[in-house]
Amino acid sequence: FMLTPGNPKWKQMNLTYRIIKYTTQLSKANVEDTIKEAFQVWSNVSPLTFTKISQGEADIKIAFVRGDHGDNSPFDGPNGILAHAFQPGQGIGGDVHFDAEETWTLTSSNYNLFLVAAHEFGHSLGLAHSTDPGALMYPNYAFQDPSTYNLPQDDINGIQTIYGPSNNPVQPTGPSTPTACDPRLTFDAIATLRGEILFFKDKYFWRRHPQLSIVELNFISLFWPSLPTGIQAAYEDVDKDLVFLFKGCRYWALRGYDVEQGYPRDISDYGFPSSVQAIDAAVYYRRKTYFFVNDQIWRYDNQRQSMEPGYPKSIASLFPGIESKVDAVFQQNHFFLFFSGQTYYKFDLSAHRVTRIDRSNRWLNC
Amino acid sequence: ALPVPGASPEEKNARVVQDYLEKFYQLPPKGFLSERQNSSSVIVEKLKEMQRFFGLNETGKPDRETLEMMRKPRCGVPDSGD
Repeated sequence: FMLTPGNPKWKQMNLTYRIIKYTTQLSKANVEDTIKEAFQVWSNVSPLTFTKISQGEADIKIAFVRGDHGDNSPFDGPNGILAHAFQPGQGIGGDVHFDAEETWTLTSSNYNLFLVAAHEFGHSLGLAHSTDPGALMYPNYAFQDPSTYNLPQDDINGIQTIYGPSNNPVQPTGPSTPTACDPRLTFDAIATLRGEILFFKDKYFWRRHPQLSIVELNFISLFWPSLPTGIQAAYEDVDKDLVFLFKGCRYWALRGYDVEQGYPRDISDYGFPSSVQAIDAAVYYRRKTYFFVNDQIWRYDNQRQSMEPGYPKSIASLFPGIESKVDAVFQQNHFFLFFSGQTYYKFDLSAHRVTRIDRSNRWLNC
Repeated sequence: ALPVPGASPEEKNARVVQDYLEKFYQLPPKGFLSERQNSSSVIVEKLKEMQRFFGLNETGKPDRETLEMMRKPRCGVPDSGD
């Protein structure tokens, strides 16, 4: 996190706010509820309180304005700059302006007012932008579901550096963004997608570009707002140009970056018995889909569309050298790349043996 | 950055970069520095500062991933300085 240069802060903990100008795109009640929830993100983790007033001079004045609105920081129309805010202080200090020419929503459609407002209030309280891509104070917009929003630890650390800990007897904590080169890094699931490789972890995924071998971290919800976090298994069916994602006994299908209609569905579609309630990893190869569940493997015949007889078998019986639980797996050329904990095993499907063992995060250029 | 009609892709990208760095990395607006200074050293340094902030390769050049980052919707508060 970063504090605004000069470390400006409010002297008083009990702040007032006033909504001076509303947007015509949402009802007044919706705007007021959303603004209140956005302030609660900060009052939940600090000694600060926020009270709405309707008359007089408030500490934090909020307005939806367009273009050049007299503060020497003109807005730029739809997209681009969404909003801005001023550091703590008198007059314009603490004030928040939203670009009235944006489409403001309460949903995953661009742009969700709650997330932008909570971010701007961070500036009103003295926070600058964070370089942590998972932090609320990261400069770029990234949708996350407001109903399950949990302020990241980076932002909690920032606001508590300025105003001290929350008065709650139990100090609130938040999620931390996984770091690619953390040697303890493990993956939830991995799948290829039209040449890219997607590495899933918690509410994030790294996207590795094939040629450039650049790896970028994104929220799952930025690309697929309807998907849950904590994806457990994933595979690409290259013949159908679909990627299947699994969590618990449900699964979704992606076509490129679109979620297919009619999902989620139940994994019993594949013929799993009800005793199988979740899948650890999955991979598709030559019209067969391999599912890894604990120390067992199931093989699904995509042509016959049924589980093959004689399964499940032990994983080691099909893939000698793969002895521990499989977290994730993907196929590249004639190799299966198995990931278990912080280690990956390169299994040669022709030689039928492991030909390389290395650290999992090598795939994130570490 | 408002597109300039008839501008080449390179000119468009240069405008995106200039506009972004002026807004968020305190690049002095064109005309405040001699053309030579602006085009060679200050822009490269500011580009590297932006790439460092976003964890990109610090090439000092407006490469694809840098331009992609500059086009993402964001907050109007600068990433460095007041």
